[in-house]
Amino acid sequence: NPGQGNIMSFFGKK
Amino acid sequence: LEARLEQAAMLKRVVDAIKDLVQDCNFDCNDSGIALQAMDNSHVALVSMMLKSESFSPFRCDRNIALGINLTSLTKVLRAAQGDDILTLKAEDAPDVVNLTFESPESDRLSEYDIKLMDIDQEHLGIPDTEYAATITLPSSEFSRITRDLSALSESVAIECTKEGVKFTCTGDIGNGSVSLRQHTNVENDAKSVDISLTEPVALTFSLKYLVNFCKAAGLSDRVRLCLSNEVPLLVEYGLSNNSYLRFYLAPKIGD
Repeated sequence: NPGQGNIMSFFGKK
Repeated sequence: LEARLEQAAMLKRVVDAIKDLVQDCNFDCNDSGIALQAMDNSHVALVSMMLKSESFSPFRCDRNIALGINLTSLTKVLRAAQGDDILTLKAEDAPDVVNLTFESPESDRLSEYDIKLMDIDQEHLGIPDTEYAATITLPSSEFSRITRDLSALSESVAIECTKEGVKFTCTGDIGNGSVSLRQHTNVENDAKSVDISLTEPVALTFSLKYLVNFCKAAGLSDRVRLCLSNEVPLLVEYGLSNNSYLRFYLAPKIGD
C-alpha cells in the first residue's frame, strides 16, 4: 500500500 | 470479573463497530473498567475502547485479567441478546472461558453462554497525549455521509481545516468532489451543531476505506470528534456515557 503510513511508526511499543 | 450492563445494545454496537477491523483481541479488565487496544492486520489503524467501571452496575474486578476473545465468536453469542436485555459478563481468575448472561427485563427469560478464551500475544502501543491543532465535533451521521459519498469517487480524502472551516476533498478516475463544513450552532438541536476549534491550520490525507469502517460506530453516539495535527494519526472518537469511549486512530498517507 504505497504512501500509506504505519501506525506503529507514530505510536511506539509500550 | 463480574460486570453488569443495563443494556446489551451498548456492547453489541461496540463489537459490531470493530469486528471488521480487528479479529482477536484482549479485553483487559481491571478495577477501572474494561479496555481494548488492537491494530488492524495492516497496522494502519488502531482501535482503543474504554468501558469505564461506571458504565456497569455493579462492576467488580478483583484481579487484573486479559480476556482473549475472537470477535467473530463474540458476535455470534451477542446476536442472541436483545438490545434491551441486561447483560452480565463473568470470568474467574485465570479463566478458560468468559460467561455471558442475557436477562430479559420483561420476562423470566435468562440465557447463558460461555465463550472459550484464547491466548493472544498482543503488543500495546503507547499513545502519546497530544494537543491537537484542530478538533472538529460534528453529527456522527454527517461524518458517515461524507465518508460514504466521497468513497464512491476515490480511495483517499484530504482533510483541510482552516479558520474558514473544514474541507474534505477527493480526486478519482471519474472526477472529484468536496464537502465543506463551517462552524455552525443549531439552536434547536445542539447535536446537529458543527464545532471547530483550531490552533493552526492542518492538511492531511487519509484512506477512505478505514474511515468508512470507523463510521460503523455511528450508532453509538450522535456526535463524533475528529482530532488532527499535521503528520500525526487522526483520532476519531465516539463518546459513550460515563466517559467511556470508542476511539480509532488512523495513520495518514505520506506525501509525494
